[in-house]
Amino acid sequence: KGSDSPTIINAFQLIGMSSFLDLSGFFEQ
Amino acid sequence: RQNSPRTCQYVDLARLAHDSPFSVNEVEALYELFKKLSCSIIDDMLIHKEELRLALFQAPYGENIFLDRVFDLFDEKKNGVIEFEEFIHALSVFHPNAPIEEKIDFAFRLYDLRQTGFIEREEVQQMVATILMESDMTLSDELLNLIIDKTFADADSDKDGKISKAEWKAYVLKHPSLLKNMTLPYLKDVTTAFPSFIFNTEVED
Repeated sequence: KGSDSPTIINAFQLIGMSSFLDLSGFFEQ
Repeated sequence: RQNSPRTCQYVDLARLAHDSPFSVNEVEALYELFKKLSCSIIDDMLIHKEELRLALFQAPYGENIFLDRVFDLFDEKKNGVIEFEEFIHALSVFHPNAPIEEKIDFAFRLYDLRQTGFIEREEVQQMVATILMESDMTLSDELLNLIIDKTFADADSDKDGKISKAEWKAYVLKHPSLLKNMTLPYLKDVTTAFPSFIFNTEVED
């Protein structure tokens, strides 16, 4: 069973989750 | 009229609109946003790093490499503050209609922490460590290395241990979701978000 390997998040997806990279904060105060 | 766009002697609204995806009214609406951000701590019509941090993270204190890079990219003159014109230039990249090449380039410069012209493995490690700390997430070293190995296996096509701008471009075109942060849908409707520009406007788009 399982030639499928689990999908690994790529590093930039992870990095992109930083609140400091979400400039929509400008508009949501 | 205090603080109206016309009293800001350094700003030529029509020129800013002409050189950006924004209309004159949209530039005026962004001026309302700029006024709000630039007087949140020091009322001097300039955005200081603490004010950017407050806007993005609702707290004026604390070091963060992403904040430093965002600030540096906005601060074109490298004089430690963001002026209105710089604010418009940088936000132009985030407009939904801005060319994708500009978004790719901005993201590359953002992630090239040491500004060497490459995104290096150490930089990616540092950024991943920062986001993990920021979000109180812990991952085993093994999983972290696996994530970074896999990322470089996909992105670093010449296998020299660093991601060039051409490799970055090819990589994000394959994974366009990585540019999600480079578009602010709000910018499409900024006059609605900041209707108070109406009280200061001198033009009708």
